[in-house]
Amino acid sequence: SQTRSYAAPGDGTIPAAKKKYIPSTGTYPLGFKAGSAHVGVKASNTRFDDLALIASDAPCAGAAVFTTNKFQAAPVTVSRDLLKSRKGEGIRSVIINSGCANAVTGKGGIEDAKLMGRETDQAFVKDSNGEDDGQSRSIVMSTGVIGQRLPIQKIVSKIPTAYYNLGETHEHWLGTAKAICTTDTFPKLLSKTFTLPGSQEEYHIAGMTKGAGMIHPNMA
Amino acid sequence: TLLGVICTDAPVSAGPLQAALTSAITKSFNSISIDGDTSTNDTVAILANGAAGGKPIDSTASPDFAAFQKTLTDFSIDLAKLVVRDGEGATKFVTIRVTNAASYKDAHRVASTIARSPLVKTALYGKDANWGRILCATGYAENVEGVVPEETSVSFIPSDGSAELKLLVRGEPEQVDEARAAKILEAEDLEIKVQLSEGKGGEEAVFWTCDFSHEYVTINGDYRT
Repeated sequence: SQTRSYAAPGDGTIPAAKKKYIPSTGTYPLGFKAGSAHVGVKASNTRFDDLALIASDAPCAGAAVFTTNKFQAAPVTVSRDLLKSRKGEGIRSVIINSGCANAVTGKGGIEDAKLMGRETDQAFVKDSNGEDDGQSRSIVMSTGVIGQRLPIQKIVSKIPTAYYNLGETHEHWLGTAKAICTTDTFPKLLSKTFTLPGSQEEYHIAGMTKGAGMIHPNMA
Repeated sequence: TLLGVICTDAPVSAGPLQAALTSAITKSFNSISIDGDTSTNDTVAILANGAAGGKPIDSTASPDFAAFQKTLTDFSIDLAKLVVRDGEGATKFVTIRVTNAASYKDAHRVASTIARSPLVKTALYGKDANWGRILCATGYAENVEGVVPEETSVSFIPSDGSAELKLLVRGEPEQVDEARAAKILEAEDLEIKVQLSEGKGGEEAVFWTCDFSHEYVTINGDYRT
């Protein structure tokens, strides 16, 4: 397995020079929540959250770009198919695990990614007694070591916890940004407000990203 | 692996949302490089729920769409830069600006080639104003027309706002003030400007990368699969 030689972002050892990049406040989009949970995808991770959930209160529009690497990981295939089949509409959430990339894992990996999305969908259905059209509504992402199967039962058992932990405060967003980190030394989170020429409203945009190595994206 | 999730409460429907993201990605996440390796998992997703109200953006032809696209592009660039700031073992944040190219694609290809050159990146780590390596990478960029050695200029743009340091002008090496070059390279942030022609092309691309240090090898030498 991949060993982490860097300190984990959540362990208080963020390099002093990087602390200036971590926001202490934020302005987050209405109707979105973020949350995380500890799974222990990597057996060596006994403390830090490694499952992240970002959710809209109501079904919404979604879009994505994906790696053009020919060995596309299972969550890439599953999420692309989801957006295609739903025409980018009716999306509810993004569920992400760190610690294992679910890449080059064959048909089993595809099933794992689908199950991860389905169980996330179920959390929303159960909570609201809402309608379940049987179609996926959750985009799935994974990051970490390549070539290993996800500990999928451990992950799905913690999806309700991530759902329960959803919230709209800065701490929720920052905690979720930490949960997607791998060898990153600091969580990457930004937010801002903006306006559009044809509206009076003030809009919000927030984003989190992760990545420190194996970085030369060519997404489409 | 690069992962990103962006959320907005603006009322953007799925089609325009995909168009805005695809456009934004070219000049942001597809314009960064840490180690030149493209992952199996790179994904950036955006959700728009319209919770803030207002007139829906249903087409890519409206002024609202153009404004949203600009906002998303700038926001994505800021997010992408954070990734470069955290490059494994990186000690420098480097902006590569390629100007006067025949097309954006050409400028982007040249910038990308420079950004993934191990010798350029190790020179930056070693604080060496090694324009020869920059020029070398420029010259082997694939499928680029209009790279003419006699018209190519290279300079460093210091992060403190002082005058650029010219290293090569129209293919001719400058007498470089090594002391000033060393001072510029001491800073964490640096911009490399490569001008490909003398006014024959007007396209420009910007790429962000980092240096290549001992620490990068240590970190990745520890990985086991």
